[in-house]
Amino acid sequence: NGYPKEDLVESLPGQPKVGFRQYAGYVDVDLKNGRSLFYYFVEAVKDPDHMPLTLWLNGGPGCSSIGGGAFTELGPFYPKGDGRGLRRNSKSWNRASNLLFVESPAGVGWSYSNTTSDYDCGDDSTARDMLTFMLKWYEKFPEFKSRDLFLTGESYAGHYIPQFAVVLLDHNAHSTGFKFNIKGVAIGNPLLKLDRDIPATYEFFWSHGMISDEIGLAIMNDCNFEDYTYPSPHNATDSCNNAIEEANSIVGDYINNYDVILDVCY
Amino acid sequence: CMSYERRFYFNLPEVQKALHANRTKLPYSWSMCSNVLNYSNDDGNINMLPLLKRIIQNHIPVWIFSGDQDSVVPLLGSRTLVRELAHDLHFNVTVPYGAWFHKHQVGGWVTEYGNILTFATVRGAAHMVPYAQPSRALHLFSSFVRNRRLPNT
Repeated sequence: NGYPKEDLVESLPGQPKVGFRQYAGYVDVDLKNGRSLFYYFVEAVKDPDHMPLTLWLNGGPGCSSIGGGAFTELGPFYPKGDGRGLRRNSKSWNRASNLLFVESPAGVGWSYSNTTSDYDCGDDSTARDMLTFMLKWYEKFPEFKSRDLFLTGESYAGHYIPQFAVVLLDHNAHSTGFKFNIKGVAIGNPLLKLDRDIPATYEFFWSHGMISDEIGLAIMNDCNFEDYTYPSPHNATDSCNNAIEEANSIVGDYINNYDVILDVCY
Repeated sequence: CMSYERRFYFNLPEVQKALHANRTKLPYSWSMCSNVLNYSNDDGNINMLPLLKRIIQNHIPVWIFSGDQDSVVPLLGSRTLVRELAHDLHFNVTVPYGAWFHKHQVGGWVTEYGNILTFATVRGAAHMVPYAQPSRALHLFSSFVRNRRLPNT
């Protein structure tokens, strides 16, 4: 089927036997600077030749799509308890789609650049590199060029994915040849707009009984998040700052903010 | 505790070899989040709603989903932002806010605007939705790629 034989992953150490194929390797996005992105591709369990392609990016910025997405969340395997093997994820999303995970931008996971200044990056350069990545990845997997493409991710992928989607749309608008066949965008717990997402944290603490009425109301009444810009401290009153400090202290270190009812892993 | 197991596994030389990874022998070990990036702090402030609007105007369905146990980017903010986006696009509610079901249990709550913009929660899920609720997450994803609504019965 024209897939790159050199990227075929025959079997991962300690991996249970499976019926689908996996590929992994590098795609050079800038030969001059030596910038290269690492990918991991998993075929769908059934009928991979007709299933769509889904790209998944994790958040951060700068966190691993392969470590987080593929091997912890929605990929076909989880690490075993001793860290020396893999166990099957029976609810892997490759039951519904072919899956593509990319370490992006360069500097994440095994993606790298030979030019130090490439590690000074941001949303714009990440999206442009991802466009180059996809065009070159399709050269490795030409069969997918016409396949339905879904763009997905979580957290800071709320930035990565929409900006990447718009870069692809711009490409489509200017291309007389190949066009990306984007069929959907799905993002989970996405950072979309900081001045709304930040106060939501304290509303969540308050509405879930994690902070008192007094502190919750103080934050909601005394803090103005509309002009919030990270990393500058926003123009807040002493009452607001004190309430936020107290809220964070009450929630404490024994609560995992990413999953507030999760037990601590000692 | 999977983060410890994952870090151990990915730093095994035989795993990197099997994955054709680390071909340049990087001077640091694999870690979940990068220690070498100098990512622009300012970019976190960019408002994504205009971009989502443009994506939708290109007739591409957008789903925003939220694990309801996450306090870092909680559903309370995402839900409001999706509603504001729908308002900006002059969309009507096409699926009124209500529960969706998975295996005879409530999988979460969902609403849809303009037949193209969906907001859904995943009950009992955290920031990493597919990790915390694998079965419900797969149901949501399957519905998304098949362009089907989440079941309300």
